[in-house]
Amino acid sequence: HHRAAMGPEEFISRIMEAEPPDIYLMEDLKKPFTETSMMMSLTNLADKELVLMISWAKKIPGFLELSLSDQIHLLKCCWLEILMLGLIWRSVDHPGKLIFSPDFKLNREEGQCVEGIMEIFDMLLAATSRFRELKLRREEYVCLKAMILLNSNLCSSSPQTSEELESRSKLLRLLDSVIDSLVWAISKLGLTTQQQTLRLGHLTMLLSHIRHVSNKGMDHLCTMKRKNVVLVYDLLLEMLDANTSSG
Amino acid sequence: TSLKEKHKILHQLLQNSTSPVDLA
Repeated sequence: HHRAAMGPEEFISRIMEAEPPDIYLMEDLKKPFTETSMMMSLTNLADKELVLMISWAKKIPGFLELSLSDQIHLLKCCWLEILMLGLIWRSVDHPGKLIFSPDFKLNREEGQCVEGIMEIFDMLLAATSRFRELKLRREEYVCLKAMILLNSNLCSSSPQTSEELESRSKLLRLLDSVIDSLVWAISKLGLTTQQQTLRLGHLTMLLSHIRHVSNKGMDHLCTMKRKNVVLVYDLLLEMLDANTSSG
Repeated sequence: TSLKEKHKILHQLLQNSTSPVDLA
């Protein structure tokens, strides 16, 4: 009920406040990387970021009002997309580099030491360039991230019980709030109505690219884990197993 | 396996009222 009274400005301000702090890898990086050392650094960082991602999701107005099962399903469907959008945002002002954290920055070429990762790095760099061209604003970025989370599991099996139906309807209302907020953020940029519509289209279309890279990244991580290149543990393992077992 | 058992850490972090930063 309180959400009905919350306008886009307040919604954006709440999700801006929910933004996680910078996360540091805090490891002595021994260069040149080996396949294992790079994969271990990437997965260690992802594991730390995942813990803060749960905290972030909980601060999105209305998220905790969804059923616990919806909360779990949404997070397990989108975690890598969220990590990738964060990476893109950190890297947007650093052409040719991927800023995984303030103390873990990689050039495209450094991806050579991990089999199959260069292709993923290139897709991430291409998405970053596109966001750079569009001059993505922080307000828009936080809306896109919330959109990824709330949209991640929308086309799965239809709700059966009344609790599931109620949660589903709350989820749809929440998505409306996020879309309203993104539209509002775009409206503040001094564009014509047509330019605003086009910008909304371009930004949301980029989300399908991020979903695609995330799927590639998921396959890659599963391969690395299967080949014992990297040990995956803790929350990341739980999320990954969740992902592989659900197909 | 129930969702709760399958996603023990995730479940715990979602339900816990203390900051996950502390748990990390």
